[in-house]
Amino acid sequence: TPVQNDLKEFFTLA
Amino acid sequence: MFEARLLQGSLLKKVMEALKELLNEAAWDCSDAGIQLQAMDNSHVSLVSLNLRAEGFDKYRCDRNLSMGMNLGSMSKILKCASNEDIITIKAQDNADTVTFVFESPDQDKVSDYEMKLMNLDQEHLGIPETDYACTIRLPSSEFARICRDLSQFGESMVISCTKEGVRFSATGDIGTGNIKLAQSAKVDKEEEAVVIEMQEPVSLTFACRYLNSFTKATSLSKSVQLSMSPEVPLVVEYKIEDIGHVRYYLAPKIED
Repeated sequence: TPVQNDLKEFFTLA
Repeated sequence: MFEARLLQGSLLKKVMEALKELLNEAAWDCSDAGIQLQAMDNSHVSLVSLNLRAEGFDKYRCDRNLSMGMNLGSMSKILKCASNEDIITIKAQDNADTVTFVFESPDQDKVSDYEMKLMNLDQEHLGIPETDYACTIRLPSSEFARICRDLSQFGESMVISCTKEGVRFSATGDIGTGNIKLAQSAKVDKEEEAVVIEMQEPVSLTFACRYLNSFTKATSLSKSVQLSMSPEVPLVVEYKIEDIGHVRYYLAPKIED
């Protein structure tokens, strides 16, 4: 089953 | 001092509806360019980015950059007090701890003002990389809302697959499987009714339906919506707001473990 990712894996804290 | 006057107050009411299901609170960052808001939902799975340009306001003054932390539930209650025809003004003194909303009826025979306490929010700001998306799909916003509503009955995840033929939305679960295929519109007579697909390469991604449904609360803002996808990066769902700005939702994909 597909696992939900967290946005922070894609967008870095500016 | 900060003061922004919007003749079409109904837009701000609709923006409120577009935000409040996903976010409990957010910082409204005001500068002389306009108002910006960026916040993630509590689970850090989705992010909302709002931009309202200064020139879209009837009157706009921002002497010093200002970040106003607001409880969106409270703000929503206040904006419900405005009629759709009202002119809405947002104003605040510099480094104030309250913000005032003024609602003027079109013939000025009724003027209301509501003052709300501001919050100190330590907003973490995310850098969103400029992306050249593999697929962008523009479709009627009511169509997208219908697809999300219908398919979320079948499963908690939706697969969005884009090929040169068209885009397919699928969901599967205990009661069965649903597939909706939209073909690229042949003739584009009415722009906002069209399905327009631009594809660099085919993409197929899986997303949680509940966030997609929350995004469609913005449907009343625009007749069309644009989805942008690339392999293994967050989906972007964008609704334009007349000629003043946009609201963009970002949603992290679900990836096979």
